[in-house]
Parts: sequence; C-alpha cells; structure tokens
Amino acid sequence: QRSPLNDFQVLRGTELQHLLHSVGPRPWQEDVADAEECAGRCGPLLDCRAFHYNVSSHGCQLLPWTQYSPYTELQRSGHCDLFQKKDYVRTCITDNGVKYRGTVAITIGGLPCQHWSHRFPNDHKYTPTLRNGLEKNFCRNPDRDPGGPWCYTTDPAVRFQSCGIKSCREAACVWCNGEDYRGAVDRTQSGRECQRWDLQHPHAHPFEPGSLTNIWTTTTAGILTAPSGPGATPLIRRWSENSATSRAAPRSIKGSEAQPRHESTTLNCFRGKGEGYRGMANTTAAGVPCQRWDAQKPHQHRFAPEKYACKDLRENFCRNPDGSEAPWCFTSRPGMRVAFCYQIPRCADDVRPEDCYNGVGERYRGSVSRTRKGVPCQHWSAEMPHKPQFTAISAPDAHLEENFCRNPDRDSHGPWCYTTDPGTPFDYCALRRCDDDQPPSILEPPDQVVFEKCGKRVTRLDQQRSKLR
Amino acid sequence: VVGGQPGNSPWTVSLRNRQGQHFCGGSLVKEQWVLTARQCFSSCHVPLMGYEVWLGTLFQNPQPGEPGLQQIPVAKMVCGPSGSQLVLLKLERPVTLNQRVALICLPPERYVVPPGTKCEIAGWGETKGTGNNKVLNVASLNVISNQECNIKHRGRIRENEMCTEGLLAPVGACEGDYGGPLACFTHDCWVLEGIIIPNRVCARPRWPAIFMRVSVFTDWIHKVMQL
Repeated sequence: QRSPLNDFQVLRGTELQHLLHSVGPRPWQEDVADAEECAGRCGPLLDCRAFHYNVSSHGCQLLPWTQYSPYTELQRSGHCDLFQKKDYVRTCITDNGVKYRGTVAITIGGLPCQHWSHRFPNDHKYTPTLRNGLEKNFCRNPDRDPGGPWCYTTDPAVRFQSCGIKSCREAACVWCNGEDYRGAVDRTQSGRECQRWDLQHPHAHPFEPGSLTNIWTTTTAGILTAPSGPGATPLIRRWSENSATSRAAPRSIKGSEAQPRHESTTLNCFRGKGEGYRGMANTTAAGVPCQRWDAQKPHQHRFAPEKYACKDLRENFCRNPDGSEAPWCFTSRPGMRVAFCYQIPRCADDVRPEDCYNGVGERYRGSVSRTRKGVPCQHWSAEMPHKPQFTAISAPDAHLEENFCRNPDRDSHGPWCYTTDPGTPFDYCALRRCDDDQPPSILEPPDQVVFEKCGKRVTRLDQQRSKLR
Repeated sequence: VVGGQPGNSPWTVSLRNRQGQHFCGGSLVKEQWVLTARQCFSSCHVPLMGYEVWLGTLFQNPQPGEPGLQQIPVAKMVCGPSGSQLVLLKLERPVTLNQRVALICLPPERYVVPPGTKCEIAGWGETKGTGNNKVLNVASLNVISNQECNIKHRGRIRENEMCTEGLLAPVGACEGDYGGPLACFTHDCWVLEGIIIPNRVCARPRWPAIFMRVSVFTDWIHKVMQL
C-alpha cells in the first residue's frame, strides 16, 4: 500500500518559477483526482523531478527541475503546493548514495569535479543518461562505491576522489523526546518506510499536518533509509536519554542537519506561534484560569509534562506544545476544553533601528536603506519589482537618492521605501523618532468634521429578527 | 461579545482558518480590503492559503447554501506601522455589497471621537454565558476621553488607542472578537473608529475597554490600498 507520494517532499503554498522564459514547464493537467495521482504520473518519468499541485482546481503540472536547478526561484503561492523528488532535494545520502541526485560538485579534498560528459583531464567509461543521473559535474556513485558519491577531478594529478557527503544516519539528532524534530527521516528503526502524515491510508490517524506550517523558516533535513539490520543504530539518535539534562547542548553535532533550539525563548511576549513562550501567564484571554498540565481534570489530555520535556509544561502556564496558532491551555472550566492565551502580547519582530528622524521624517537625509523587517529598499530610480509613484523627478524636494529611506508623501508614520520583496510594495524603515522630538498631540478639541461618505445599514428590528430565523 | 444582543453589523466579517473555523473578526473597509488585528496572525508573512473571509451571515456556523453568505479567500496580508497592532487583508476578489454586506467608512486622519459618542462592537466571539454564542452579537458602548480612561488605567493609554466606558455589568469584547470593529455613529454615519484588540481579561466590570484608534492609521490604510 505504498503511496507514490512517499518519494516526494512537499512545500505547501509554494510555486517553483523558472526564470528563463525560453524554458517552459509542461502544461497543466486538470484531470487528476489528487496529489497522489500527480505523484504517480511524475514518479516513473526520468525527466520529471517535481510537480505543482493546485489545491483549488485539482490540477497538476510536471516539472523537469527542482529548487536546486539553475535559474529557478521559490515563490509563495495561494493555491499551489510544490512536491519535489526526495532524491533531488536531500543533502545527505542513503545507503551508499547510488540514488543521490544532489548538486555537490566538489570533492572532500576541495577539488572541483570534472563534468561527466568530458573526457579530459580524465578519460573514463561513463556516458551520462537520464537514468544514471550523471549530470554536469555533480558527485554521483554510478559504480556503487562503498565510499559514497565521488567524481573525477579537474586536477590531472588526482583522477577521482570521494565527495565526502555524509550519510543521513550521521546527520540528524533530536532534543528531548524529539517533539521539535523537523527533519526528513522517513524510515523506522526497523527499516519500515513511514506513512506520510498527510495521508490517512493505510492507517487512519488524528495527526493532521499543521495547517500553518511556515515553509519559509523550516529547514529541510536529510532523509534516512533503513539501517542495515536488526539492532542497528537508531536512525535518529538522542543526545541525552535524561530529560533533566535535555536542555544541554549536544556534546557534538555531526553533519549539518542537527536540530538546534530553533526558536528563542520569550517571557513577556510571544513570537511566531509562541512555541518558545516560557512566561507565567496562566489564564485564557477570557480570564478563565488554566488547568495544570500534570492534571487530568477537568479535561483528560495527552500533554503530560514528562512526555514533552522540551515544552516546559509547568504548572498551568500557557504553552504551545503542538504547533497551534498561539500559546493555549486546557481551562479549569469543564465546559471549555481549550482556549488561546491571546492576552499575551506578540513580541515586536522589527530589526533594531539604525538611525532616528524628527517630525514625520520628511527632512531625513540619512543613508538607512532597509525596512523595519530588514528587507533592502528598492532604488527610487528602479522600476522593479515595484513601479514607484514617487521619483527624483516627480518629487525633486524629497531627495530620493539611491535606495535611502525617505518620506516624499509626508507619511505620518515616518520614512519609508519601496522594498525589494515583490510581495511587499512598500514598508517603513529601520528608523525611530528621535528621543528629543515630541510629536504633536492629536487629543485637542476636535474640529467640526463632515463625513462625505459613511457606513449605512438597515436598522429595522423586524428585519434583524427575520435574518436570525 | 459579553453582554451583547444578537444584531446586525454588515461590515463585520469573520476570519476563517483552513478548517473553516472562525478565529477573529474584521471590518470591511473597501470591497477588497478588510482591517483586522495583528494578533490574529502568527507572522506578517504567514502563507494565507486556505484562509477566508466570510460575510453576509449572522451565524457563526452557517449551513451550506445559506442565502447571502460570501466566502472570499484572503490573497495578501499587510502589517500596519509599528505599534499599530493592525493588519490589512486583501481579498482575492471584491465582495458583493448588498443589504447584508456593507462597507464601513474610515474616519478622517487624526480624528478624535468626542466623549459620549455612541458606539457598537460586534463579533462571533465568546459571550461568557451572557448570550447566544452561535450568532453575531452586538453591544453598545460609549466613548470616554483618554484622560478619563487613564485614571483607571494609570496613564498607560497611548494616543493611538481609545477607550469606552466601563459599565457595572460586564459588557465588552472577548476571545474571538479580536480584530472586529468599534463602529461609532457620528454625523449620521457609522464610522470605524476603533479595532478590538486583546486585553488581559474580557469585559471587566467598571473597567474601560481599550481599542486601537483607527484615525491615527487612516493615511496608512489609504496608502496600502493605493499602492
């Protein structure tokens, strides 16, 4: 009952664009039932490395490239999920790396690899085909060398050399009980391939993948294959069996795929979904006291503190042990099982201001050129990615130089710029109002204001009641 | 809404997650734009696939085929200026305005609502047992000055916030109402003067409620919609 989707890694809400217009993807196929069927179509095709699945129209588009191919770019998408073949996107090897299709092209000794299609400086017997994957000068293992992928080198003195790509078995570890593990190991210790979490077959289960997984901050870890036999080393090793020491740093980290504490701890506010919140708020936003995590009354639950050693399920504090939208808790009210603790404020996620301005900053002439989120500003003279409405010609007094933050429209919230992020036309800058500059108060006696247009509604009570049925 | 009554607020929208569950309120300020609270979203760059705005219904869980229900996907999110706690959502397509769905107008820049002005909050959030959780509830509140509000809140109220009077019986916004409107009746017009933001507890008796003052950000709202 293996699903063809098992060979793919998914990036939800993502499209893979090819930046060369001369190279087009295949046309959309709108007659598929689901992503599994797309995977079944793409899987056997040697020139299909990925596919888009449109969740709205149930269409799929097969792609001959991945995010690691040249001239490609990942973009957020409202309706597309991107599925890429694991062999092409993992950065470690399984078994001896025969299936490795990554893009490492340098040997363990630092020598650039020779192209497989070249016969100089090293002549050899291999002819690149789609099946053997001898592409460009990427490290490959066409002869099942126990040392893993290798290549002929461009140094005439060294005919070939191993590329030293790490085994996935050496490249992953977990903290605590592994509840924060976000790697891509997909085999059990005994060698069975895992069922995808986003499938309900062959086993139905309640663990739906998080609806809001932020693919833009999640790292992609290696994928492991089965160990060689019973009693082999667990695929994901623990750094500490003792939860009391589970917060200690790993003694050593082999490879680049170790799982660090990915979210910094906060006490008075929460960042992102608040998985790192360790403060002492213990009521819901509605003021209902939280149930203790180590209690099973009034609500029974699976979040026993000892099972989630990394989650700090102390007392009855609001926490987010399951990737929900915000810190939450079971409530002490029998009729209300869980509730969010939205009264905890979100932490400001702005970068540190680099300079200050007076007034609304219309006379700011400094050289800060990035937004409060750290995104570089677009040059005022550039037309891409955003066509500016203010230019040095249209606003000569605003000193719209280079990509420096300015305020050509006297925006009351300070200097701003067009951003280099195609999804954010403009944003305010990494600037603050100068300490000695007091903004004028708006709390003066109000002037007579005439509203030109406004909200109108039907107010007859009987109509309201009929709508309520 | 605690202490409210079932009512009509055609500019109040319901934000729905991928499972179709209501999680926050919002206000329709333009056919394709909804103003809501930053607290409702985990990040300014969260993928919005599957998120929708529901309008034209009074029910928290309308039946399929409910007449007048409009379900529009959210296409884009723009976070407000620092300290604003506001977010503008761009919808995938414009809503259809009718008797059940209407725009609320924005206040003039830096307009300060006079104390005593009659306002309303609306939402599908928690009622704490004071009403029907399954329908849109509306409650009336009167604006007080920041000066008066600061007496109780010990000077913590900023100019970009505004307050309504704390009543003896608890009346106010609660969990699930965040992001929704404080609409005030001024000069024969309903105007979006405040946005419901999370507070420490909901509807505390005798404590003034705090809202984001929209007029401080009117220029930003227009600029985002224009650019």
